[in-house]
Amino acid sequence: RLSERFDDIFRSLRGQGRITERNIDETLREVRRSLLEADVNFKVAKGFILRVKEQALGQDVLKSLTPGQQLVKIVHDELVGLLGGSNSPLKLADLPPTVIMLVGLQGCGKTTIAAKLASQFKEKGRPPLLVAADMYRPAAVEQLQTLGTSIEVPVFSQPAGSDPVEICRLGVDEARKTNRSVVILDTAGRLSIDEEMMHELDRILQATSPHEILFVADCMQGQDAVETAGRFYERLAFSGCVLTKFDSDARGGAALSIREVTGQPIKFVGTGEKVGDLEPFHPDRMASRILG
Amino acid sequence: IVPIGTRLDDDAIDDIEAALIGADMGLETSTEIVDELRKRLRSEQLEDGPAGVMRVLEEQVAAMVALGEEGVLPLEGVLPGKPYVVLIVGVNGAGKTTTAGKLAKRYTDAGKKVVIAACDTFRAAAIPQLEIWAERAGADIVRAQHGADPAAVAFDALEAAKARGADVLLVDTAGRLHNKVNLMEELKKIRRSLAKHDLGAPHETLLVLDGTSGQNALIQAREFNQATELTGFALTKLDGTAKGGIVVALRREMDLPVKLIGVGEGVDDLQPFDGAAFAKALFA
Ligand SMILES: Nc1nc2c(ncn2[C@@H]2O[C@H](COP(=O)(O)OP(=O)(O)OP(=O)(O)O)[C@@H](O)[C@H]2O)c(=O)[nH]1
Ligand SMILES: Nc1nc2c(ncn2[C@@H]2O[C@H](COP(=O)(O)OP(=O)(O)OP(=O)(O)O)[C@@H](O)[C@H]2O)c(=O)[nH]1
Ligand SMILES: [Mg+2]
Ligand SMILES: [Mg+2]
Repeated sequence: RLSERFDDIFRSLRGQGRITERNIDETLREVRRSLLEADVNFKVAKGFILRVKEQALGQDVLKSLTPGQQLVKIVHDELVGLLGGSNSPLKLADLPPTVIMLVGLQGCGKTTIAAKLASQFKEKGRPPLLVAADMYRPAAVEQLQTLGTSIEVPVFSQPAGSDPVEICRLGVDEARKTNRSVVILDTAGRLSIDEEMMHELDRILQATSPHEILFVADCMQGQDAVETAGRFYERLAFSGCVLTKFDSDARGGAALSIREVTGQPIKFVGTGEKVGDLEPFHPDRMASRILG
Repeated sequence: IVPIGTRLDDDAIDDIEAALIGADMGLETSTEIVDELRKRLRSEQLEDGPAGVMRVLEEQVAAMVALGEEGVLPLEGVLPGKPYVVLIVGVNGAGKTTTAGKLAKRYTDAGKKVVIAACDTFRAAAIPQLEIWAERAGADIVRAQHGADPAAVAFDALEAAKARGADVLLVDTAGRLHNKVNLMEELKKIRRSLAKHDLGAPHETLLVLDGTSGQNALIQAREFNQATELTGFALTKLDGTAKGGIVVALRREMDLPVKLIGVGEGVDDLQPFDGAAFAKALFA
């Protein structure tokens, strides 16, 4: 564990006489190794280490009786701070329906999240409408319809060959006409470098003016999370993220990378395949997980 | 992506290591590659500075992921089994169903009779999704009702494939996290069902890895290999920005090759793995 590794380092350093700033660097290498193992982007890790070093020197860790423990606390607190102090709820519209748009790479869990969110809204007495705007993946509409049926939430869809932008526009109209409180747009997975598909998201945004755009991201992602989150953010200025597959044993360093590059809050985590497996994001738990 | 001067100084080394880490090779593998690079540069005379260093680096990585004879997945000609059975496994959303569809098309294009087993009986619309792929590939599909026992479907599918004189049976399974004991037990059961036919099945067990995977892919590989002996990987979504360098770490640790790569969502977006091309793309 990180604190034990720090203690070992400090113990061996004490043997050499006074601990110096250069010695702190050895413990910081341990922090770096831990962060990289946890899939934090190496550039993000670099910046993070510098801030931790500043704190360590500022707090005079070297004079502490328990420098290892103190350093772990600095690292942990710095992580919690970066991951987003406290929980950020979803923005609701003053005048319904609230429009929530889900975006992200292929297979990250958007369709599942759509159903999970719909289920939560339904339970809270805010009747949702799901919109099946993925016209590319085989049986994507059927997938959302099956999920909708299982939670008794209506799903708006159009026949094969329809334009996803039009589907979203009509879906929001439908939500308004039928007095739904929330309308959730499930879009197709796409690459951040697919210009045509990213432009489709621009057009959906223009056609529906979402109150909340949620970037859905797989927590098992590696270094590239910074790239894809950055590109999606640059394009859409999304307002929040959802991390999925949190029930895996991935350390989830992608969370830090996404936070660092977009500055947007992580609002939920997906913790399983069932429709009830959605939880609010807890920065302190995430920090502990990243540090292993 | 690696800016280097004509001498390999500390900054250049750091840049190279950063590029390797950024490609998801992980700290250990990246360090090993850089150390090896330093040794080679000392022992070899390089006349063309930065280009020379890049060439050595690419060759090194290509060598690390090279496919031996046994590493190549047979995609045509005489197959080592009738039916030749390929079990497709992996975590949720990695691209198993899509890869199964693409692979089926590869075999039907080569004149093979293909059967696909729909062993994801759990996820919403998993079977309809695979049915569309089977149709695109010109393959038969063996399915049961939603919620059926996947091991029973696997058994029946191999039975049907044998009876129909199929050349290939592709077994698509449900996405599962390797840290879920009951799901890994289910996978063992599916494998046992295939083995019951005494045909040497499964001849191939491919772990499908998302190209965006981080270090968790190492744990995935270890755990899936425990449940059902893997013969290789299929690395998907390489048409994106991720480099998939994790497979270099995987090869180093488990000596299992990447046999296929997914480069898109269309039925023809599947390629046999090419180490040299992979290494080149890594540093592009
Ligand atoms: N274990 C686990 N699986 C999840 C979670 N969220 C989604 N999944 C699974 O991940 C897979 C992909 O989920 P989808 O909802 O189809 O993902 P998607 O982003 O809509 O995929 P595309 O539309 O193809 O881009 C499915 O097998 C889901 O059941 C989660 O939190 N935990
Ligand atoms: N861009 C790209 N997308 C891919 C590739 N392979 C699969 N996908 C997409 O990834 C998403 C998930 O693919 P699936 O085949 O459903 O993945 P799966 O592993 O079967 O998912 P589960 O059965 O839910 O675990 C779909 O949107 C696919 O179109 C690829 O090589 N490139
Ligand atoms: Mg979807
Ligand atoms: Mg599937």
